[in-house]
Amino acid sequence: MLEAKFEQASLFKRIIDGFKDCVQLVNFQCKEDGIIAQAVDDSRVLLVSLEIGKDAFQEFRCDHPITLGMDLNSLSKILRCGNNTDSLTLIADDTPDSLLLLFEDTKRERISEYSLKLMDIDADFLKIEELQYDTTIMMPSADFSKTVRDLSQLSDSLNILVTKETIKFVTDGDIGSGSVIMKPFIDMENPDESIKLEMEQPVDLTFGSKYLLDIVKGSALSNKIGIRLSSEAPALFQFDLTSGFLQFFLAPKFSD
Amino acid sequence: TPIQNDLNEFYTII
Repeated sequence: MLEAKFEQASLFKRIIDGFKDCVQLVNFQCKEDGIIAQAVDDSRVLLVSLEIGKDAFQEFRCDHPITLGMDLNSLSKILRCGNNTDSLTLIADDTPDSLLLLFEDTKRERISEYSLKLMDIDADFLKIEELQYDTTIMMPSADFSKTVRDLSQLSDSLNILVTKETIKFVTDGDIGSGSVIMKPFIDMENPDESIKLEMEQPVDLTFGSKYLLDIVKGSALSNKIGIRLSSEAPALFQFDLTSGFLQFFLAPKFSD
Repeated sequence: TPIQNDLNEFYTII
């Protein structure tokens, strides 16, 4: 039996909105310590890894491990039916063929109940090795989002270069070129506005703009984004939850 | 033009 109650439906909505545009069919694995999911996009370039720890829920109970195979388009339709401030409880039995979603508006004593048919999804699970990254950046997710959206207009590739004191985003396309340069700084009054940079080695990596545009949709989950880069491995973009995270692993482009 | 890698080049399927 699974009973997982979000204090506000908006959290689960923001989580699903954060990655529903790049993957469609996803297995959610529910265990006693929370819910995890992994899915790869159709082009096998972007991997999404989600962990919602039990502490992110107002109440959480999962007696036996359960896998919930869901079509995110269908799930989104149902999530739109609830109000953001409603509580949302996910309920499933031990061998479920559907998931019950219960929205409760306690002030108005209104309860809405939806059932989502589950699917058997045959998905590969990729083993992600713990990596030593060359560079770790922590920055406001809004700044990263704006930079990606701005520069992506000019080209289907975006270059991220990091040296000791500088993070540089560069694009060069048919209509012109652009760059945004940032330097690490600490904002004492608003720590979330700070930009932190830990650099072991400089990096110069190129990514597909369309994948970065998918990744920045996770910005509604957190004011900050962690970006970990290595010249030898996919980049890791991470949004932290109060308990858990939404991670995107993105394979770089290489010059031929 | 840079070529897009896919994740299979980096990770194994388990």
